[in-house]
Amino acid sequence: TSFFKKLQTTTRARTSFNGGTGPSRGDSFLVPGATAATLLMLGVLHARRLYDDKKVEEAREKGIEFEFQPDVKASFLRLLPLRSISRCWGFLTGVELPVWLRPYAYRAWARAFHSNLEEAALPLDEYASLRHFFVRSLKEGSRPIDSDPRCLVSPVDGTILRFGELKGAGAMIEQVKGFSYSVSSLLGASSCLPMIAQGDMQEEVSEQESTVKEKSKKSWWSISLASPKVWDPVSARPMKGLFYCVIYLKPGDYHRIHSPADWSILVRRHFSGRLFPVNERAARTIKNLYVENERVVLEGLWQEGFMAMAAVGATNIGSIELSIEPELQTNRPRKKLLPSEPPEERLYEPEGVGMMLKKGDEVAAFNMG
Amino acid sequence: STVVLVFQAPISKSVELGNSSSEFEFSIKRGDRIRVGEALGRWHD
Repeated sequence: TSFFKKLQTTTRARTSFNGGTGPSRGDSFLVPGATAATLLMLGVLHARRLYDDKKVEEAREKGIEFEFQPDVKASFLRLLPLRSISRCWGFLTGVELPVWLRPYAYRAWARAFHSNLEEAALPLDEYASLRHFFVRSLKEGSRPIDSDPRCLVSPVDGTILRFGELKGAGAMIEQVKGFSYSVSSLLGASSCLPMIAQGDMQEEVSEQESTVKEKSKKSWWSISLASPKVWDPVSARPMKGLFYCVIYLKPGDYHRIHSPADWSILVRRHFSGRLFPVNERAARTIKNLYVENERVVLEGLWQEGFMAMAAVGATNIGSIELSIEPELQTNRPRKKLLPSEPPEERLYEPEGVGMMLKKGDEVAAFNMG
Repeated sequence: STVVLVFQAPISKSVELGNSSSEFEFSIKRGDRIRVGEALGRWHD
């Protein structure tokens, strides 16, 4: 309301400055009119989003599972310059806001996307832009870390989309009912994903026993990945005890990623892919969503063996910033037209040990645009 | 944005012999809201 009052005062002042002539008086209604129309449109879009979310929630409670259904809108998305849109969005949200406007803007954002402002580490007027506010850190102690040494904790705030054990040929994760993608495509073909060829199933048990004995002699982090297995993703099967979990972050969620356990990150892979939206509707309508989108994969070892974490970007949250490698730049302008470039890979030093992280340590952050 | 976590976790001998039970158990359900630091799953010695 105060914003509108201020706007009205400004437009009145402008009108009187121009002498209150006819045309300038007419113009004075254009700005508030356009603003009101924009706000109305945003309100309608938000109401529709809430309605859709509610419908999805109700369907989930009833046990109804959505099936994969490609549609025209999804095909149309492929034609849009989503990377440029994302970068433009990042530029707009990075514009510094006047100090007086900041609390109003961030409160409006929090109300629209259900963020808890009481957890923000800084007073609202200290976040210079929406981009800065979006990636805010939290007050000390806001996220207590489960100290049980026999538990794996969530690396992010979000909604659990899928989880389970990887079994069967190719190690596939279901995107939605009726469509799956392979973990090797998500993590990269050079991944050290523990897989075994189907013919070697008989040898698996004795192999695992010997690995366990060998592991107990060494400390878990000193096992080198210098000689990765060569395997065929189609005929290979995941070794027993390989699990996955997919977590979706809504726009209002805390957008920093933390370490799910004590682990050693050996490799980082950056896939400069597309930037499709990753909401529930997009997952239902766009094939290979997580495999096609820009992402950063961190791969390493923890006390129980292999561990990898893929941070998948989206149109509005396109860039991923690593606190363990601040120089990494994502969501850069594309030089090639083809989206299927090989990932850019970096081995962390010292070789075979990598970068050690404790459970709960901050690893990365998702940025706007 | 989305985060996908892939990890090895302990399995019991019964799984190796072909039974379906697993030593690692997720403590979450689909659609659950989770926060940083909350347990995704646990295993027992």
